[in-house]
Amino acid sequence: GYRSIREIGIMMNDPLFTKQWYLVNTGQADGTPGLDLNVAEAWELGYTGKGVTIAIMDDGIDYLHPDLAENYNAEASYDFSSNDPYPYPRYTDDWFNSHGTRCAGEVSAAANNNICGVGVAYSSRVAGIRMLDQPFMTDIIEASSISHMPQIIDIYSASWGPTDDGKTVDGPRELTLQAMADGVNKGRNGKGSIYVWASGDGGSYDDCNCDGYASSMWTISINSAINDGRTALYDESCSSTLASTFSNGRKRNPEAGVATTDLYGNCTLRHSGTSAAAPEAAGVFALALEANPTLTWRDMQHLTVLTSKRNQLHDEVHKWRRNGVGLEFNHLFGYGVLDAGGMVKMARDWKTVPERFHCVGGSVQEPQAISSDNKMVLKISTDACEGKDNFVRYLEHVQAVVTMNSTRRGDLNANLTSPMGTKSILLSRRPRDDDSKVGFDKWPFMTTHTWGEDPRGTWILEVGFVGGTEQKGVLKEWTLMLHGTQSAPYIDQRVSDYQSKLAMSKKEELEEELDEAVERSLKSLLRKN
Amino acid sequence: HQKLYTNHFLVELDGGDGDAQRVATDSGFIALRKLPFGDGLYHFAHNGIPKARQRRNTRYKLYLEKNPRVKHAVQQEAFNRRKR
Repeated sequence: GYRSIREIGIMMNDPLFTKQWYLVNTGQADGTPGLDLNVAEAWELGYTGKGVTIAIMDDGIDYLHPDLAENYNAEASYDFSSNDPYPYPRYTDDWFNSHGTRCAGEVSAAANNNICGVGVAYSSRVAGIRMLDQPFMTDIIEASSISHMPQIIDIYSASWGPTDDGKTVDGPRELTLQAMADGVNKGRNGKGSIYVWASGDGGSYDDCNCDGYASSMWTISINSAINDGRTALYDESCSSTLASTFSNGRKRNPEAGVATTDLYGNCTLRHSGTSAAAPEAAGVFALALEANPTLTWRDMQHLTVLTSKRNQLHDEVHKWRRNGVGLEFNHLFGYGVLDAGGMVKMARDWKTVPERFHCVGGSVQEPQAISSDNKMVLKISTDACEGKDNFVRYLEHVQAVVTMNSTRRGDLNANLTSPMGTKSILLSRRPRDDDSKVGFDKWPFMTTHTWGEDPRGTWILEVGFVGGTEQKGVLKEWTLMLHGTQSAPYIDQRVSDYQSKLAMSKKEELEEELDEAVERSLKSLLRKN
Repeated sequence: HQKLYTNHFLVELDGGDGDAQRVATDSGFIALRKLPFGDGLYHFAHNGIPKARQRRNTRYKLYLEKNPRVKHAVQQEAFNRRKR
């Protein structure tokens, strides 16, 4: 799937463009040529984000910046920190409030204007939602931001979350959950608001499944790689991550950072942290939305799974694996790096996926002891509500809703194995988490790794302790939640590239549907005889 | 962690924006906005209450809920979010 560097004829007069290796990677700063978002192909096809609005929920936007002013959508912007329609960042001596302006540049910085760099979706419109710059966060401020103008704003990008200190388990409160549910159901005139979340900066000490925003089914959680395909040092890993984009994260070389706009008309080469991941992804999704404005929030996740590429990403800790329907994934990178070219080409011909159903696959309510000696293994055999109206045959998201406590929460480790043999790490060890009181209370551990699989059969949950000292715990409840479609989501899709994951998935679905049809007819024949 | 309570309230009430303004004025609150989801959910703030305090402010909650139009009022808890 690689392209020759010489094919890429994209030349912009913006001074930082040649340093934006995440757009076009020609090997800058010891990077790996070809390892980028492949925006060149999308731009060459004419998709630059026209007509799409992306909201940056952050500490404000310098909407007077010459590289942002042209694409700024004032009507869709608001300041929930100060309660006025002007989300201009508050000045501090250390430019602490540059975060939102930097993220905005990655999405919508204007092209060919000889200023700073170029946004992934340089013709899109960017709205500022200032909501991080007040003494404390509240549920009502988060909810108001996430539900701001859902008929105008298409994509909400968030590069923040609970503290990534490796000992926090937190997520959206009640109002914010209600706002998200309202957004995915009614936003964009019923097609659903698209929420993009940077998965976290906690590094190997943390697990982004403990972040309720990133691990929500309603958000597309994005991780980041550096310019040579390795993981960033601050990357967290978890099974709810869907795909990856890029950020700095390991190298001292200033040009290995992310180039974007900075406060007060300036530019920067050093946008650091995983925060760049979300706006870059939001930009790619904006290109896809321009190619097909009818895409729903679920269509966007399907397109992400089908078009993301392993490319040259490598993770020393977690190996790349294939799930039960042949989709390749990694515990940190998800289904790989976003491919804007592949996404817009597939988006153009995409038919919206069938209706989504929800099934409680089964539940274990009796308390189970967890000890350091051996893993506790629980099994749930499920027919995925077959024969009922809410039968789930092709998986999208799977949640293990778990209540458990232990003498040291950080030493807990949980894995979920699907009937088709796909093993997901629901919870990794978090050495700094010494909680022994709160534990996990009906916490929805989510995995995207079983995407497309047939959920019928036995699911295995393994919970144990990892770490030197003796610990004890109890698992009080495990409920298996299955979310997906009843009919094959890819069988009606038009395949243009027969090497693509879509082609493989469609072929798999055809074969399975044929097998099941034959089985059904045999059974009816036998019944008749 | 020690819980903190802010000077922001979620207020659910019968009626429209005009009624919300009147309820707010009568109780010394500012009606900041109507939430775009749910029914009759409004965001009130009171400048006379500390921005963050370890104890709930029951007096103002009950004062709000005494108003016949108000179904219930919830003082907003404070928590931390970090930029990534």
